Amino acid sequence: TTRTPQFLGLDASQSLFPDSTTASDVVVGVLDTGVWPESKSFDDAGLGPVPSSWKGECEAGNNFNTSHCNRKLIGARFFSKGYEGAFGPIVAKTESKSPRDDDGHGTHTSTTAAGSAVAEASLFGYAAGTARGMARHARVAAYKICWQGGCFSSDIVAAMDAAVKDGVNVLSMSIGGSVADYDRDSVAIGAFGAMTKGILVSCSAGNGGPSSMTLSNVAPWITTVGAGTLDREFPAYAMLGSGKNYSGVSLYSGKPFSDSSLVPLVYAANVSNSSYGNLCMTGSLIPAKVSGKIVVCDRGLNSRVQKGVVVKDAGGIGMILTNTDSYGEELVADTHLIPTVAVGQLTGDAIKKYILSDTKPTATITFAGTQLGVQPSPVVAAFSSRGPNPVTPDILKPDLIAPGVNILAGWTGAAGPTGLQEDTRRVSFNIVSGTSMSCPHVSGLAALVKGVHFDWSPAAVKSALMTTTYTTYKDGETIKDIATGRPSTPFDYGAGHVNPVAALDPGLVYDAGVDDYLGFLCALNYTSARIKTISQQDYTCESGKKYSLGDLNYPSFVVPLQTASGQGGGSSAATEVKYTRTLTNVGTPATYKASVSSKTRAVKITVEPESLTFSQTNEKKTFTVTFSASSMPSGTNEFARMEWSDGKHTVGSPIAISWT
Amino acid sequence: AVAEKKTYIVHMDKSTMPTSFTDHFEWYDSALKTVSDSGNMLYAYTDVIHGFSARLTADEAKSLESHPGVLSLLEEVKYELH
Repeated sequence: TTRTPQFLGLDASQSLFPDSTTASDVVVGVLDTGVWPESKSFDDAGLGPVPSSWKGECEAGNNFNTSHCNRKLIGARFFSKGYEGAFGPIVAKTESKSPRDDDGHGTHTSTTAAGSAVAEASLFGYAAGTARGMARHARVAAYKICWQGGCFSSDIVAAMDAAVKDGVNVLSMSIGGSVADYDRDSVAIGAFGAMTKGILVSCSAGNGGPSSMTLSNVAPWITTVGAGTLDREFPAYAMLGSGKNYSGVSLYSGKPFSDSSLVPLVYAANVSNSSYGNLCMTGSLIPAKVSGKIVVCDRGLNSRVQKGVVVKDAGGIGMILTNTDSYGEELVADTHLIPTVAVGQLTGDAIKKYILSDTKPTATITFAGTQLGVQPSPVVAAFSSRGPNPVTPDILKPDLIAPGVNILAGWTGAAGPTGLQEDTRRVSFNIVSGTSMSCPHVSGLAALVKGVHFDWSPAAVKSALMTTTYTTYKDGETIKDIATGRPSTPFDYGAGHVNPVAALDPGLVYDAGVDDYLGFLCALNYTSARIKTISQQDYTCESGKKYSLGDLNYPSFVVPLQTASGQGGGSSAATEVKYTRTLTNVGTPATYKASVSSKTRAVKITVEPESLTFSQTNEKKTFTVTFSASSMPSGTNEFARMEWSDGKHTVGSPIAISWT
Repeated sequence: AVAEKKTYIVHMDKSTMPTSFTDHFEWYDSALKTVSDSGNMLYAYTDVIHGFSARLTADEAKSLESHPGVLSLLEEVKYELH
């Protein structure tokens, strides 16, 4: 990617990161749509031999042979039996029955995680710079599990099974399915198996935001990644006949309008016979009313770029893509086939008002390239799925956020940047958005941490990434939510925005192993058979033992409270909840002091002991957090933050308190 | 009428494998064959889970669920790119 290395402080802190020898022992496995091996991001110059522990393969198939792998792309496999079982045999004319990526998504995610550095990368000149993966010295193994018809669980589990056997260290999975209990969720089960072998599994949180409880991949042994913006935008402007000039974004690269040529402007809803005409669905526009005009289309239902094609097919010459209340002011730039500017809801409403008020509305669209240094940044992406955790509300998810908006990374040569069949353009890099893009950022950063601390467990790496995040801007204001324009909460950003330089030296970690997660399953009252389905182990929860979800050694805290019945939800009757956690010193001897910052008076939070002294590395110390809460109306959420600090390190944990 | 087949992931309790089987693949195959003559195993899983996936009718799946050593059956789920 371009820009994210600078945005995350990777470029400025090169000396802190592992040299190519150490880092290149780390293998990132990416389960996705496959790989485009010709991408320069898979150049293996400077990399030593493939790690001797690697047992993976480069599987030959349609348009792909074993020589497509090298010392960078060290593995490539494909899993299609489940897909073919449901859809019938793969037709080689339409998709490659091989690891080859016909879609682009898999090449984008794998190069984001661990692509080599490529100078002078850009998409039609946009987002120009040196593109590199987060762990640019790490090796990549691609596991193709997604096909034109979707990604099937039997193939996904087969790929996870193979990746574990092959010897990956980090698994990156930018996919999601419906919410299910952990023993009914194949990704959660597969991830548990991977975790037991020391593999960190990083998954996308989903794009169901800004609605609450829209998360996927929420098992506590998974690292769940939401999305935020960068300090980069691609401004474009809609100039109206009224003289008003509105800003939006665009990645359009074709012939622009001449600056002075105002052309007729129409709202799609007014030039269609369809009840959903405003959405510019295929065939919905009346060519006689659209020809030669700029069309305002509302976002939703069909893809953003498809709307441009619909306008073009009806004879339109430009498009203003307007957000509705589902998307607010979040602007997603696309490489449209006709001049297009995407604008927020407020701007969209103003433009529609102008169309209504003027007998001959006109407009033109101009493009302003790439803008850096945009503030505030990051902001939580509107599409990023939000908590509370729909399966176990007691575990805070997402775990953290990372860049996932307008990310430039490698792309397939088999499809255009819009993914539309009509798009015959071919690009080496593409700019796309989604938690699919934020997930491999964290996967790559986890590989970086793993390169420095090869002996750390997946939970320790995850803890390092989570406890070193930031939740405020330099001016002290909380990271904003673009969906509302207001400060976001841990239900939006989890522990905060990833900060990889700090994650290399977290000071302390909340470690957890298989037994901790088995205890968590006991706290969920899982039977031995259900536990075995997940863990492949015979494990019986101790009958006399009190298991508590809150005691899982997790780097964040959720306190679910019941509103006292019959007290009108406003009683001051206090509920006391105690959580125990254990910190492991992964730094030098030091004394850490606890502090809690909270804006709520409804909950008193105390930490005992308030100070922990570690005299050696790997020493463990236990502490208890007590939450004394008044009753609040059902649906109330309050947030706080706890930090342990020795003056050099800050080990931060978000706290969410919910009354139901 | 031919009953519609769907893919199921079958979770097996490897510790209960009868000693008459030399390896778990053989055991998985035997379990599958007891419910379906035409049962086609898609994958045998060995590392992240113990079990296999196969195309089965609903009746075959129900029957397999009660077979000794079967922990659970999960119907195929479609995931989407994010």
